[in-house]
Amino acid sequence: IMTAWSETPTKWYPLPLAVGALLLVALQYHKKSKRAREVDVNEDGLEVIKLKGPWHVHVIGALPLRNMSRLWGYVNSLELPVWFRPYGLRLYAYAFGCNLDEIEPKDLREYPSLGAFFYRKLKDGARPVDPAILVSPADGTILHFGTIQESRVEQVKGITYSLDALLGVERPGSPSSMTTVVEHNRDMSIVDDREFANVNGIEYSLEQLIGSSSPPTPGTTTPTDSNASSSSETLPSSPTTEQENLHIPHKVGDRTDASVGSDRNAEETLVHDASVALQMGVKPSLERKRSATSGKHVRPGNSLFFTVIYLAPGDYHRFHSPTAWVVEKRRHFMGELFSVSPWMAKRLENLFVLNERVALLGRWKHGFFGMVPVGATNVGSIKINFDQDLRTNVRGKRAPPGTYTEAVYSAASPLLRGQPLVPAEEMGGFCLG
Amino acid sequence: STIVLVFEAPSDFEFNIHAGDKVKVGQALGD
Repeated sequence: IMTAWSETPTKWYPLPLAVGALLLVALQYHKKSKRAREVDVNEDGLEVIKLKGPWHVHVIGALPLRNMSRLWGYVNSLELPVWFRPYGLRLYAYAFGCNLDEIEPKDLREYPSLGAFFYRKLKDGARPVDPAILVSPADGTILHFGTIQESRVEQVKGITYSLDALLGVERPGSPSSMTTVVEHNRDMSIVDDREFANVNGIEYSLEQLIGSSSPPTPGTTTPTDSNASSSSETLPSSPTTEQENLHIPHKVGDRTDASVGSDRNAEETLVHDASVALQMGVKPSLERKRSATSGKHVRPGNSLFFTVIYLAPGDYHRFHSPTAWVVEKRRHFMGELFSVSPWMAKRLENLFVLNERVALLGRWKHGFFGMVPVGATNVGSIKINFDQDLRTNVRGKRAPPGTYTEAVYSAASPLLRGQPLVPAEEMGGFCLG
Repeated sequence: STIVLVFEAPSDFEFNIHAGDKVKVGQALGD
């Protein structure tokens, strides 16, 4: 053997390029089919989400993370002595890099607990809003971003999870999903199919509200609907200009100015909604016939994109609207509360579909828009300002993995059939525990 | 905690961020 190994001459032959290409194709096919076999599906053909990862991930998975999270929340809600607050909170701020110059209120003695400080507010103007179409909804670190291919979202390089599992799939009649309509007690409705809104009995012309008073910019037709694009409707181009040009008609109908005074809140609401409509570049009468898609069917010329933002313990933990959009529904997925740190994201597959999360689904200027705050061990509670019924990280019997409870916000705005939000508008936040 | 954004946009939409970047509320992510 030694002689043969050392004395046999090596003769090299050229390998045809086609053979090499075929070999690569075969290897790729084998890899893909192996990955497909590894995905477990249930009787409905939906992927079954399981804990996958190295042994230390399974060890962490065996811990009572939800109970730990609630205990953590309780401990941090305990009131601190007033004399201790400046020292304790300054130490926390120093350890986690919080900027105390931008918080409101600035006096640390006004924060009764670490939990209250964690959910702190920022001073007005502390975060200038860029005029770009998509802005950051939170302070944090970009973990990943890109396009979604074949309904798989990339968690880290080479590890993906299902878009259906993240956002939920429509399953009418499924006993495990429950839909409720979140009522917003506003006396405001659309008067039949005409372009008028009724606010506490006063009719407002939507045409006036939505900006016919603004100078139209030639060539900017609404891009949201094939029917709309065939119309001669023109929309102003600059959101800033549009907002500035919005006005409230003091009298539309038979009321006098004096009687309108008591309806200010409803008017402001209407103007806010109209402002969102303008920034989205839509006409409410068309939007009323729309509903959110699941994001699976994009329009021709469009693609699906994603981005993941990680909020570290010292970051400001409220989140804001990333664009002008309308939230049509929320789906609350009860789940685990693993840490979502970059370390864990690299090791635990399906992390973002295993954890408790709130999927807010709706639409923006370009079609489907979804925002998913995902809880973690230390921050299991997710608050949504316009949804007081939402309760996350609660004790009790947990729903099976992958199921969710759903609420629809169609009553929030009769103009837009959902909860309208302007860019950087505060939406909610994460609380300790 | 983490926030995942999933959205439909024209195929020529471009992110102007990089993985690992620190971002603040209201900072542009793409256009």
